[in-house]
Amino acid sequence: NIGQPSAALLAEAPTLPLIRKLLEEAPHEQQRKPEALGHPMQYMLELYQRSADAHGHPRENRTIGATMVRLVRPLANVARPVRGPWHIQTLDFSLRLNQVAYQLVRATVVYRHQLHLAGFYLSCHVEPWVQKSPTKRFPSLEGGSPMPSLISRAWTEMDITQHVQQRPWNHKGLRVLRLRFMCQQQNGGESLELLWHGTSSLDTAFLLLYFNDTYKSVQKAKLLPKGLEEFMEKDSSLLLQRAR
Amino acid sequence: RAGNISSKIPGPSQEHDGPKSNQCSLHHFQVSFHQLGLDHWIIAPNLYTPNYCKGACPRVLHYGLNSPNHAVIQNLVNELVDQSVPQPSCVPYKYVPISILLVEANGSILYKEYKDMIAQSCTCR
Repeated sequence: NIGQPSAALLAEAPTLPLIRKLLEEAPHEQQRKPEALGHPMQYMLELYQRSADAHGHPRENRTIGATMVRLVRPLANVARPVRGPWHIQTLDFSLRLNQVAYQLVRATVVYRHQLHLAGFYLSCHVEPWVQKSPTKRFPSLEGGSPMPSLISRAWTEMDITQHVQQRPWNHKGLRVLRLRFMCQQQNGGESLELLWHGTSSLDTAFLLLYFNDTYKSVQKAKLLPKGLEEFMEKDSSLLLQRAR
Repeated sequence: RAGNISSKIPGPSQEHDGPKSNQCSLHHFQVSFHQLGLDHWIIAPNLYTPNYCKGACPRVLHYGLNSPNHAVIQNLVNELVDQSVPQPSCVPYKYVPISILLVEANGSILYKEYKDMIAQSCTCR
């Protein structure tokens, strides 16, 4: 059976954590991984190479600070009419509860702070979408920190942990995080509307959610801000009891 | 009674334990995620080195095997009391994790460190 998917074999031990993960998260056998997932995939490949060697061994000096990092891409984007020199995209991100217990340790939004489209330079930033108060900024930025950090020439990673943790889960265990991706044209000229046509938000902004295994961080849990405890998954209390 | 038992314990012998090459030890083994049927969602790494433990456990479990007390006693039981009780088995002792990059069914990209995925040493227990 070399090369054949092993779903039947996996199904024989559905309660083991790894097997459960494989059964729940693996795409169907016919669903091949896309050949190209664009810039987000490239970003995660670089993150992987910084954190593990070619054989998959985690590097001792890795700075990732979590055992799991999930890149979430926007569900869809809605482009608003141009307001002066500004172009605004509304991005929705679906955040869902995990089946297994993990604890969020950090959430960031990664975006291109500078875009170069058809000869035009755009300066961009991300804000939370706030109804009736479009100019309100991230709570975390009101105090002056943390500021966005420049990851490379192309990408900026900004901490939004506080903003994410302040949003309660709805009764279905779902949460949609809405952000605004705003770009300003640096050198005037043609309408941004035309420039933006055909540009996917998937290539311009995405979320990174950093998690740790709950059972690993049980002893640290009391040191975390209370809000972060909301991210303990449904069965985390059971795991905590077992750990005790 | 311990004295009586110990007097009956023979020392390590090649005849009983088999040739040294057949003794419990870690064996290098590499497999691709394609062979495991998981390459349709695992991006990196391409190869996985789980390794495995194989070989006979010696009658006298020396210190380097990290065998627990229970294994030592089980060996004595097998030797002196009841041979239907099996000798300890050669199994992994320490593991190291592996980092995997994968694409989830919903299109999310996941970096995850899975614990206990690579056998690093062996023991008899």
